[in-house]
Amino acid sequence: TTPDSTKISKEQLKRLHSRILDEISSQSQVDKPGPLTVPF
Amino acid sequence: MVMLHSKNVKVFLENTLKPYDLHSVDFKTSSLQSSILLTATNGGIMSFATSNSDVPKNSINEINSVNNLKMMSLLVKDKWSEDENNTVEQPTNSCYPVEIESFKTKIYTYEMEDLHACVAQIPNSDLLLLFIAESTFPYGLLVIKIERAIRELSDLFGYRLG
Amino acid sequence: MEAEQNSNIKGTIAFDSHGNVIESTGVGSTRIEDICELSRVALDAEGFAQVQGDSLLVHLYKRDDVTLAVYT
Repeated sequence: TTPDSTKISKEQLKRLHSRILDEISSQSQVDKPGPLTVPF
Repeated sequence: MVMLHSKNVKVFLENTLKPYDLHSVDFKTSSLQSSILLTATNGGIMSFATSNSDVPKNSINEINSVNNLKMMSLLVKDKWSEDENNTVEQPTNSCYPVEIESFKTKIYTYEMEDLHACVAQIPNSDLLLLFIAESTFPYGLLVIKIERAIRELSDLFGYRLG
Repeated sequence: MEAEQNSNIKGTIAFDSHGNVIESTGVGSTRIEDICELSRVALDAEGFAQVQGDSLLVHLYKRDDVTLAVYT
């Protein structure tokens, strides 16, 4: 049996996974300063 | 008919350079080294941004830096072209097909000496977006970054040269 | 670091469906080669698994094409 001290719960794992992905998602956002094309 | 808004494109590319700082796992990356908009036709640079803000303008170092970018852009464009036309066997771990607003494109990752490169065609256009980062910047994260950037480039979907 | 609030965590690796690293920390940074094996581990219906290594236990959770491996 694996000692409890080496385990992390499924909920902790799920939460950590979510936090990582949420942080990556928010930090991947790129601000667009305005239209990237102009008519001519 | 439209043309690129040079200033806004430049600022957009500068905005893509920002690093990651994940507090949840204490993981940080460096900034991208360069973010480049190049032509899919001949690898010419339309616009670029780099993190080397400490290089004096109009200096020899800046000229060398730009020349290096030109060289890397050409190399990546050639490799991209080769991979796009290789219908027989697509590399799997370095090619990510993505769908954005019903447009399809592919993200490729390449190793360039001690750098990580990631490139994708802006959907339906003659333009490629190229990210160059240090080798400590994970490929998986580079792919996520470029995909998000391309989603913001809908203004350039369908952009044709000449 | 929030993850260190659980002091059991010795390191992490997050990787995508192509086996490319998204992030790595602690012992995870020195065990990137584990990805090949970890990506083949059968996950349960909820996306979880555990793998016992030499001195480390690896907890796996996959969702949205991203697998998180936590070493304890």
